[in-house]
Amino acid sequence: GGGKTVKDEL
Amino acid sequence: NLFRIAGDISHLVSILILLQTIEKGKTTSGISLKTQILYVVVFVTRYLDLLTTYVSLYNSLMKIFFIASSVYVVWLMTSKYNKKFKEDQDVFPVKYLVGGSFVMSLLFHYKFTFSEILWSFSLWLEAVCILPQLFLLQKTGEAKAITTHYIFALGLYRALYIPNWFYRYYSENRLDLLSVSAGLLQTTIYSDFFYVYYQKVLKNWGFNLP
Repeated sequence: GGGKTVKDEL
Repeated sequence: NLFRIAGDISHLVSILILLQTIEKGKTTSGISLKTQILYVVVFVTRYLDLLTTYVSLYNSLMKIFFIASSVYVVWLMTSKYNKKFKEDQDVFPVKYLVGGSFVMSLLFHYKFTFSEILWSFSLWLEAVCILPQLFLLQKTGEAKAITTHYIFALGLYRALYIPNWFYRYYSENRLDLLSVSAGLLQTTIYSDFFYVYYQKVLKNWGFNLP
């Protein structure tokens, strides 16, 4: 899997 | 995915409701200035990555909108309409929310860097920053319906992010435990409000039936 975070969210 | 889009729309709608309420009524009565100032802090600390990372045009525009609108609301409350209404009941001790969020960000973060700590801080602060508003609502008792619609839309946004995170876990193998924990806390804080809101809406609906 890719990165852990969801920083592409708001 | 659908949950994420619905969540973002709900967030957008909540702010439009708030702005509409203030501009139409020319008063900020019943709105917690403390919560609104905390939102400025949340958005500014979360969206610092606007300067460093580009995700998409949509993402950047939404971030700019949330920062700008939160600053605008605080300006409306403190400058434009402050003479018409003085909020004596907005007295929730905000320092515990800020202090608690700061401690949580020191305990839970992905990297011990300035921006990562601030990002974590913004998640925890967002989770609790509605408390002064809910506290004010409880103190003033009778709230304007429109204020409750605002809080509902605002709470719904983070609640919709939860199925979105489930979806992303299964489809992208992505799991952000920090966001999920803070998001669950946030939705829990809203849950009592959701219940009351649901009851009232149902009740009113029932009364209006022919």
